Amino acid sequence: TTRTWDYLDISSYSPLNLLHDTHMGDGIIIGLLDTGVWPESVVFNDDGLEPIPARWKGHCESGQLFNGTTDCNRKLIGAKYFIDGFLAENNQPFNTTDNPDYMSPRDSFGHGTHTSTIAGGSFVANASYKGLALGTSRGGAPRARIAMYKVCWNVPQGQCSSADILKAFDEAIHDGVDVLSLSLGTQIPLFAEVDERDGIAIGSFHAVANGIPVVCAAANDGPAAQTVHNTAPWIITVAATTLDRSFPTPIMLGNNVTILGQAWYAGKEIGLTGLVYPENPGLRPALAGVCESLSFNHTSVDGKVVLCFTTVTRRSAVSSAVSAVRAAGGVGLIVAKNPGHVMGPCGDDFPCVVVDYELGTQILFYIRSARSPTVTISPSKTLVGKPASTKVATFSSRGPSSITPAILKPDIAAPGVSLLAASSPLDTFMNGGFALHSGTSMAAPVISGIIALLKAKHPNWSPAAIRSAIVTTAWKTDPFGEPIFAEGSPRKLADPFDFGGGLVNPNRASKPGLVYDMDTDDYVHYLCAVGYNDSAISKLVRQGIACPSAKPSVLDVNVPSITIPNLRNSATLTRRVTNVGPPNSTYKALVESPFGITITVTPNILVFHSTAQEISYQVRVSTSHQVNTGYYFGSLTWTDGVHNVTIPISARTQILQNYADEN
Amino acid sequence: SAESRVHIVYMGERQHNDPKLITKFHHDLLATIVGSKEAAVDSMVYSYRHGFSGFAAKLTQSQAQQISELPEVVHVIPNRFHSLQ
Repeated sequence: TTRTWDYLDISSYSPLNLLHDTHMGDGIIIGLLDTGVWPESVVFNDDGLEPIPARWKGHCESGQLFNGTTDCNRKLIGAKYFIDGFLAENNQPFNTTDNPDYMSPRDSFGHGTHTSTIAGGSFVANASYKGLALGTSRGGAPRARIAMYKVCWNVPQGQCSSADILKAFDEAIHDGVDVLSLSLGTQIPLFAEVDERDGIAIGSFHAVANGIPVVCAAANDGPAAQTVHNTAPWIITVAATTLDRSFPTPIMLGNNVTILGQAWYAGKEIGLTGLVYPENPGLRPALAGVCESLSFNHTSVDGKVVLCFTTVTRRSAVSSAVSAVRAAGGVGLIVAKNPGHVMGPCGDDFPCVVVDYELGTQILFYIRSARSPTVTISPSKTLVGKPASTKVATFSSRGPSSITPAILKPDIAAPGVSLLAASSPLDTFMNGGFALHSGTSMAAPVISGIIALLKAKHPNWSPAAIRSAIVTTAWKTDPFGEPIFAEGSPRKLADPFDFGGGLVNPNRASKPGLVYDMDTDDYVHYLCAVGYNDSAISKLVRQGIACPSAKPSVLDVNVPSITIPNLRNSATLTRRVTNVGPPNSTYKALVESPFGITITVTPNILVFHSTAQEISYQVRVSTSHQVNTGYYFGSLTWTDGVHNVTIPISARTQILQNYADEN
Repeated sequence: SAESRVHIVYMGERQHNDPKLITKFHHDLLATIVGSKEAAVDSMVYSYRHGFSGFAAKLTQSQAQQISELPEVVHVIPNRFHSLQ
């Protein structure tokens, strides 16, 4: 949060942007379902805030080490905790000795404090993690109010019961939050929306029906395809990108070659030290140098820096290597691995520096060629701006949706790698009140903060209109015009299954020109299209619903994207746009067709005037491919010369349908 | 199968605007399955009554099956856990 908002062009120093247009989100209430808050954190200061909005019906609940009267203020206006579902499921009291936590809204994990800072934290100057990422921390909507609904408890990974989550939704709708932010996921395979066992799809349906946008993390199961969670069409699903910021850490080899690794190392320079790579004699020498199973039987590492290699992109391999090297008396670690975007400190100022395989191999060749290889490791620095580039994070879950591939997910991307925000003192990554964390958990509240600003500017926009505004105006490149890559093996240019509409562009989202709006009828259309029965849908919306005898097409659901997972010959689909710009406007269609696909838009000019503010159009999509293909990507843009309203198009030809393509 | 586990009894949009009436309705409905008002109060974990209608309760598998067959009920779903991302 010391870089995110400048990077997204809503700097507090610039007088002309969405932040200032909306008085920084003043009056908007952001609800979060998370691990609670650390109320003493300086990010919850309420300096200069007006009284709590009169419409607010929530409150702060007292509990263990949390005084509902004194721990809340004009910034933190709601704090409740929900544990009955968690306890009832486990049939035993929560053991807070083994898992330190508080029977109150107080956060031990730090996760909820972190996400709420990102969404709506107040200004805090000189925030950093041990001097790294130094700057002014703030939320996306720094004058918005925060309401925390603690539903996750400090057991490994943080566990949140769906019974508790649903109760939090129920209360948040009653209390009057304006946007809800959930940084939670479940396990794959997923359950269908209305039958879903997680509560989020059901709770969010009712929140959205009450005009409350619900923002969810896409989850951290990437970079594999079809891993995105929280895929219901009424949810705004968020992928994670990197910032234009990194933490280069110089590794100077004894041959005077300097390599810039990445680390959060804030200790002293490790001066001219022996450098080793553990190798066994025999046929498989490299086995000893695998980070997660280091073996020092044939290598002395005492007082030296160790190089290891791993194919594991997650943090676990680094953690286990650090333990092994420290236990053997090593003074530093260099890890060669593919990028995972899950950096972390390695204990008390122990240097563990990550490099890629190419640079790791260069270091290895130096070790093998030198009689007494040496290295110097310097403290990490903070690099902001060029040449640090934007990438979709390795861990960020990818589309298409495994439940309904015709509904594009994720919807949008936002920074979610190494974000500095407040945390709990019990967070082992925290220093001086702040911690750097990564995950789609961090990307989701970036969007929630931006939605708070959009709600302040356009209080009458529906959740779907807000989603449409951010999707159709998103950057397809980084804010400086450079391409966004999607991390994985191999790294490739990002496509809609990596980042939905693209990287969120808050200023343009405030003036989208046209929106693809949806209301309950559209969601009923979706539920009929995907096969839910009349009775279930009728109870869901408390109206008599009879799905048409000719099942509606899911391709016609009015989402701001077109995704056709099974195109055979041709398909025709309908979309409806609503003018939210000047009443008299004329828009022209610009099509970028996916490879081998022909797109025809009818009409290709839309004329809006005072009595026609909503217009439907049809899109005919036909394929020239004669084999089952993968997805090809394109776009459809409506432009009036001022606004460019772009939706992504993804089409996969399936001559042979429902066919597992693994020949 | 006689072990009680938390289930969510989901009933869709609210039938009334009065939250107290909704909770009373939930207790009455649950009582028809678990045998008494007292047992219903004991087994209920939450009554969802503001944004939508439903409740969470500790139910055996057969009780969950019975309650899912009531006309007011959309679905009965087992409780499940989420994790932080």
